[in-house]
Amino acid sequence: EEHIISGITLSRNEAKLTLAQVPDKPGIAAAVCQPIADAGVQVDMIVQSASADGKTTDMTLSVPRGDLKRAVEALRKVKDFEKLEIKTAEDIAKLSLAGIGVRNNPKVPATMFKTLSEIGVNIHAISTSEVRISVLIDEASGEKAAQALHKVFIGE
Amino acid sequence: EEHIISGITLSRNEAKLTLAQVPDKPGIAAAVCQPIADAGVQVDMIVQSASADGKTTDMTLSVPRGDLKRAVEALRKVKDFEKLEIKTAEDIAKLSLAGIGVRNNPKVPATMFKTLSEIGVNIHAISTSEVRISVLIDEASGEKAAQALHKVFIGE
Ligand SMILES: C[C@@H](O)[C@H](N)C(=O)O
Ligand SMILES: C[C@@H](O)[C@H](N)C(=O)O
Repeated sequence: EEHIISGITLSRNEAKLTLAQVPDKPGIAAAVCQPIADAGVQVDMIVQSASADGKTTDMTLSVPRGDLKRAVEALRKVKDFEKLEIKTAEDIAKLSLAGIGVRNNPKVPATMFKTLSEIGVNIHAISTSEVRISVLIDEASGEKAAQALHKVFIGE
Repeated sequence: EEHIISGITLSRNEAKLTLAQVPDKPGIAAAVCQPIADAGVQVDMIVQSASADGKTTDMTLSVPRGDLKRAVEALRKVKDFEKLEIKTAEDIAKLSLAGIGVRNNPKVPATMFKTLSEIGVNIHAISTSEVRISVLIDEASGEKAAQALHKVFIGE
């Protein structure tokens, strides 16, 4: 096989916050991430899709569930961000598929996403690197999602 | 220092495609990624922020520049995707900061984004993992962006 899946990890106790329609211009990503860092909140995923309208885009951050409130408060203190639309969800888990050559095997993410859809698990956010695909899903689905991926990719 | 930045990589010759407002329901991510995989196109970044409106969200993929056309054609062939709004850009580079403990140091992404904003480089997309932060930027800014990060994080 050209890819080796080395592990499936389920990280519970996550929360997500999504900043809706931030201006897509230099300085915004820094303005979002600095106050959260200054508040001492760990940030696991930072996910930003490219702008579709050429003016704004959304950003999603995942943080430990216990830090969600503090992260939102830190953002609200930023001048210009008082009216920022921030959507949050607390019952979130991060599910990751780690392996060598994941990038060179585009069928791997396709199969991962298909497997989750077949058991009705919605993928809230996606972030990939050369050796890992991570998704945010509802924590309530975490166990069955991890088991389904295990069956498909590790085979037991 | 609590973090060790092990490298800064600039990957030129990238292209991005953004699918605007896909339905945020199970099966969509698979329906996007499967045809592209079947067309033999390598997919480097898959980035999806969580839905802000609860119904739709955007997805951004980065592919080798030479494969952009083939990726778009593969998507257009999918039933239901003929009218899908797909924004593309060809003059894209991926800039990555790799290090140990990047996640546990939220100041690292904040500083990376700030450094880019200070030289006027717009961040089109962001994807993070435990040990790497990757952004998509205009290829024309790639060299100066990499040098700026090098100066700040590696110090020369
Ligand atoms: C949206 C945000 O990433 C913006 N493009 C920036 O460069 O900071
Ligand atoms: C948008 C897409 O990721 C969708 N939520 C899915 O699960 O496939």
